[in-house]
Amino acid sequence: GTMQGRMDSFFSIV
Amino acid sequence: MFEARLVQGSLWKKLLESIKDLLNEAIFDCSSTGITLQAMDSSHVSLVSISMNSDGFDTYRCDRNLSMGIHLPSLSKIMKCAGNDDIITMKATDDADTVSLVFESQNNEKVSDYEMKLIDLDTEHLGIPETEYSCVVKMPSSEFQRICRDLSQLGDSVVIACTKEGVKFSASGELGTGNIKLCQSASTDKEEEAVVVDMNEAVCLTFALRYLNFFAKATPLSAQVQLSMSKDVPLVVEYKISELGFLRFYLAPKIED
Repeated sequence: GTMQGRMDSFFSIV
Repeated sequence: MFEARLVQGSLWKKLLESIKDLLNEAIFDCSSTGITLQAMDSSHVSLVSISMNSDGFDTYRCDRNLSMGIHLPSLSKIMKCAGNDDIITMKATDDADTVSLVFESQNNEKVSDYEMKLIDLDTEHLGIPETEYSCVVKMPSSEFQRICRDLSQLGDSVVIACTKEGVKFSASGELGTGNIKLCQSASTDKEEEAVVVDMNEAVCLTFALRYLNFFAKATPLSAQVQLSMSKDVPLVVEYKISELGFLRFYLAPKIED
């Protein structure tokens, strides 16, 4: 199956 | 003092309609170069990025950088009070806790002004690296909206497979499967109707249709939409805002469990 990714796991918080 | 006047005020109305169901609140960062906004939805699955250049406004003044925290459904309600042909001016004084909106009819016979309270917001800002995407697809925005809507009948997710021949959108669920294939346009006489694929490497990614349907609410902003994709990074769905700038939606892909 697939799991929804989250934005903060791809781009870092600045 | 901050003041931004836009003769084509309907762009503000369309912009708010595009984001108000995805975001509840956001900060409008105003500086001498223009207005920007970056915000994630509450579940942190998608991100909205807006950039409006000062040059695109008919009058623009921003003496000091200003961060306006705005409750978007409230601003959307007020923008609905503007006529489609109205000229819209947004104003705020330095250190203000309100923003003023002035709507003028084209013939200048009706002028409405509204004042809205600003809110205190602490938001996280994401650093989005400049990326070379494996595939960039330009297509009519109405076609993209239609595809997302149609495939939502079949399932919650869409698989977007892009090759140099074209782009294929697929969904499946309990009732069956659906595939929609768009081929690259042979001629580009009508730029707005063209499908253009710029591919370095074929990609196949899975995304939640629920979010793509939210993004497609921006369709009235632009005749074309641009999808930028690379393996294992968020999809970028970009709508140009006339001469002003852009509205970009980023969506984290679904990943194998």
